[in-house]
Amino acid sequence: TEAVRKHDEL
Amino acid sequence: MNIFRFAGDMTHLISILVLLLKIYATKSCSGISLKTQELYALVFLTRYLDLFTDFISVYNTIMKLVFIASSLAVVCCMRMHRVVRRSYDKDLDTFRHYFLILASFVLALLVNEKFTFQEIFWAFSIYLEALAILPQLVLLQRSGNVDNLTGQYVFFLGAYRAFYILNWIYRYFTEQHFSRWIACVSGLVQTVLYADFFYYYFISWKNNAKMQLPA
Repeated sequence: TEAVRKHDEL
Repeated sequence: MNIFRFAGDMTHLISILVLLLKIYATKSCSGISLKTQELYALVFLTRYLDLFTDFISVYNTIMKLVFIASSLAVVCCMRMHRVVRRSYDKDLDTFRHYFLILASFVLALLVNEKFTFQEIFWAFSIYLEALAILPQLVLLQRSGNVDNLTGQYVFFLGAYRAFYILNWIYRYFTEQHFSRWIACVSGLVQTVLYADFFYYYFISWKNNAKMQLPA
């Protein structure tokens, strides 16, 4: 499943 | 984290420090668009909804708090501070920024990574940030002359996203499945909007003259 990627950028 | 992104974040931080310096040192916000500051506060509040749910790193959390706190502080100071608010160019800062908010929100509903509350607001904040500088650039165009600190503020604010573009290129080549095309396209538009400002900023720096924007 396409886990919603965390936004690791500001 | 890579050097481009770190340089971008530091440049962004410097732009905020220059803005705070200008307002607190000169006790004046002339040349600063309150509408751009309000848009930036909205950008950070809608982008960092995951502040308490997703822990990325101490650095990430601290920077998010600094960006949110500083943008709200500037807006409050420009609205409330009895000395500072008198220097606000109210009659020059007339850009209808509500249209920018509406356009960004509609676009975020149509184009987002996932149709969830958090992702829609994240895309909204990305689109809004690309347009947030417009009231500020229009205000500078109308006021003609740009004081040094304001010019440096806008310059660093534009430069930070240019570093992020290098960061996305770097990550594209070094990480599998790296795709941030929403942020990339929006970041490109954002940086291009500064193009003419960068040009006049460079001219004024080369001639060591005061920065003039053509009326």
